[in-house]
Amino acid sequence: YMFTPGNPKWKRNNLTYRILNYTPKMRQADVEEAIQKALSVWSNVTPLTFQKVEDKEADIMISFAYRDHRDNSPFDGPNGQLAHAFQPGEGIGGDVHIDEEEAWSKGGNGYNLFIVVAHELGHSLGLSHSDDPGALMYPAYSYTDPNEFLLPQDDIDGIQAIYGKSNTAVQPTGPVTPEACDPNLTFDSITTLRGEIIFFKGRYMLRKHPARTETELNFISLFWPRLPSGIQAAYENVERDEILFFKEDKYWVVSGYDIVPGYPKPIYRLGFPKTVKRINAAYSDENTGKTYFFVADRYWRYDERKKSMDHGYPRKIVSHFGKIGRVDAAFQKDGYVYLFHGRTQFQFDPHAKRIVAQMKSTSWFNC
Amino acid sequence: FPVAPEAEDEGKTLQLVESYLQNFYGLQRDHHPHLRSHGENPLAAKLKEMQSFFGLQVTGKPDLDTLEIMKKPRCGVPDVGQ
Repeated sequence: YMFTPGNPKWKRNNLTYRILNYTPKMRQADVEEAIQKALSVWSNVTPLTFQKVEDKEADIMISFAYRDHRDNSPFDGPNGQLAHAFQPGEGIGGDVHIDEEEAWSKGGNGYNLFIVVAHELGHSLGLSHSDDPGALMYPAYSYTDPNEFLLPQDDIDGIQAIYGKSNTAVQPTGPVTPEACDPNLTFDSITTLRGEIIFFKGRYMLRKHPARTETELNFISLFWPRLPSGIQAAYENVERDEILFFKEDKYWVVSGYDIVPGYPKPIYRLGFPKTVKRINAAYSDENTGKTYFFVADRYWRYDERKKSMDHGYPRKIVSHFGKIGRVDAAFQKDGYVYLFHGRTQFQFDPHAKRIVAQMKSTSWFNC
Repeated sequence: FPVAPEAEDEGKTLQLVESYLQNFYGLQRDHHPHLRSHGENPLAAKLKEMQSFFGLQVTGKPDLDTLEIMKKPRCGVPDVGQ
């Protein structure tokens, strides 16, 4: 996180805000809800409070504006610059200006007003841009489902460094942006994708192409906006060129960048009993057409051609894969199966039916 | 990887890079193009600053990854203090 040069801050914690006008692209109630939610992002983690006022000057004046709106920072029409805000201070200080020519929405299409206003309010309170790609104060727009939004730790640290901690008994914490060479990095799930390996963690994915040394960090929503964060299991069906994603008792089928219509579906369609509530990990053996699902200390085997579970399952993981404990994530590459448990990764040879190597979970990232 | 067609249009690329660095990195508008200053090209210097901020490879050149970030919709506040 970074402070605005000169460390400007409000001298009071009880601030006021006023909405000067509205965009015709959203219902007025949805604009108000988006702005209230954006304010609570910051009041939830600091002693700050925001009171809405009408018909008088407020600390934070919020308005939609066109092109040149007499503040030396003209907007540029659709896309490009979405909004800007002024650092704490009298008059225009703290004010938020939103480019009216953007496609504002309360969902994932166009630009989500809540996300953009929450970012601008960070400026109104004295934060500058962060170079943490996962931070709300990172200058490039990226969509997150407002219902799933959690203020990242980098932003919490920044705003609390200015206004102090929250008055709540339990201090709020937020997601940390994963770093490929963090020795403590573990994964929610892993899948191959047309020769690449995709590692999932929270709302992020780390993408490793065999021909590139560096690892690319992106939001899951960049590729698949309608997928949730926290993917618990994923595998590639190479034959059908599809990826299956699992979270809780639902699964999605994706072909390329598109979610196949009709998904998500309950996992029970695949033959799991109702006692199974979630899948921990999965991989598919493209040679045998069999897919292995790991649930707690057991695994199931699914026949992709027959589209049904094989009989005689579940079986104990230890009976086939050895003493590797529970499996968080799994994928198959070049004939070997890689099974992840916390910060450890086991390389399993399906022909020899034994573990042939043990590595750190981050071994794929050339750390 | 497929090369973004826009990248091949030098003129448009240069205009995008210049306006981005003028908006967010205080690149001075070049009012004396006929004068050659000594030392590093100011645009390349600002480009390196921007690439470092976004965790990109610091090349001083408008490579594909850099152009991709520049095209992303963003906040209108500069990444550096005025």
